[in-house]
Amino acid sequence: SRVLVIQNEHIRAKFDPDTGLLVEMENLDQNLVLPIHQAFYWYNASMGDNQSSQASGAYIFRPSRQKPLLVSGWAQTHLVKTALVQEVHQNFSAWCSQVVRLYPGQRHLELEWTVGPIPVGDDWGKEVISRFDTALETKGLFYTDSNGREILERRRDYRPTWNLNQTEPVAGNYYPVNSRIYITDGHKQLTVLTDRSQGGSSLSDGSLELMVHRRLLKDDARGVGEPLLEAGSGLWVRGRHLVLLDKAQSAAAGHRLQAEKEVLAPQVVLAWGGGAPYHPE
Amino acid sequence: YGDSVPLNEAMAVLQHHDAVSGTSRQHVANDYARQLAAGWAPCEVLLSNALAQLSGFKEDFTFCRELNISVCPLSQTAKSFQVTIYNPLGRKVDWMVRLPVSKHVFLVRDPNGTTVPSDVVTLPSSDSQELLFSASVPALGFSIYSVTQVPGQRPQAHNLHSIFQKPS
Repeated sequence: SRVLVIQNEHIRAKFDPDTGLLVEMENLDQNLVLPIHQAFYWYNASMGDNQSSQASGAYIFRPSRQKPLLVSGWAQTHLVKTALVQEVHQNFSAWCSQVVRLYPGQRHLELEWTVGPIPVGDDWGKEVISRFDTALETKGLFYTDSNGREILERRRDYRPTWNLNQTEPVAGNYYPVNSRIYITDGHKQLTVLTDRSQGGSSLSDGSLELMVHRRLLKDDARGVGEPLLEAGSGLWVRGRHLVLLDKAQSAAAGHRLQAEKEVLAPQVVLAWGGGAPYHPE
Repeated sequence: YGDSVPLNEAMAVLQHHDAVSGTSRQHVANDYARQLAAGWAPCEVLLSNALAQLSGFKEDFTFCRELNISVCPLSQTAKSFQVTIYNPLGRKVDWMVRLPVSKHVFLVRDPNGTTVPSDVVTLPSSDSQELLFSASVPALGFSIYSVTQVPGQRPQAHNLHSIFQKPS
């Protein structure tokens, strides 16, 4: 069949044969199937407008419009399958690519994203996100962690401690994600683990997004005195999102154990070998 | 002599919200990175001394800081080398090791000298290869694997499927 599939004993991931994008994830152990569309988008950073002169900058995230633009609706793909790894290499653009990976025994999908240098030749600052869209009926709720320990429930356009008059429909719903963000319909849960702190949100039911990189052209007048604009051609950044699909009631065990392995990952040290014994005897 | 104080101090300086969230001028962000990098070097000596004492052999340990972009001069040139994997978790982990290597076939042995399955994968849209093997590492401990190049053999290509043309 033309459908691109990678799988191991626990997980199967399907990719659209025409666009090369991820379209479905399956937890084989629990017979869970979730149609899921993952792609990269970018918000056009505000330089100030008639509502407010506030620009997007180091302190402030303020996109100029609610709808982000797609980096690309299709990817050039390569499929690699060996006994020890199955991976789909996706090339979205000159400055955005990703490898979707499965190792034997792994209970999550590894998305290694590489973003940058972000082009700003069009004089638009860009705030790049990875967004996962599903049909989960999440009723405006999503969950983000606080320093990897406490999970906080977030409700769109709402604050538990005061009556919010939402003036920033995107940025006003972004929260810090130190290690994980998830959405659930009470039966299935989609969790994304991060390898560093990122901004994240769920701006529509069934959707989940994480900001991976930014490059802006105007200072936000909060004290830094320069835009968030790396010198030269700009930085390119590589990181990983680990995607877990579980039953809602058993999801915590999965993401808590995996997040520990992510944060306290093994360290590799190399040596030529054949060194002298440390102890004389 | 190794020393972790410079790295401790760099981490202490980087508790400032500017370092945590990037709300600083570029030259300040560059200086944060400089302090961290300066702290790594003496810390790597400290780790090497600890590994030498614990493993019982004085090795010239090498820390490849750019494994995430498949750069590691030692594994890319050596015909044989050792891989020490340290696990900071309080439980045993199985972990897939990926190392950039030259275009050859390699034999990987575990700490007991038993050969473990390994693969060499050619990274699409680049001409570099990575050696993969699964390592089992004890809780709060380390395992030492040995890697040896098998002369005269070439890795088989694994790229099975490529979509180049843009869909209609």
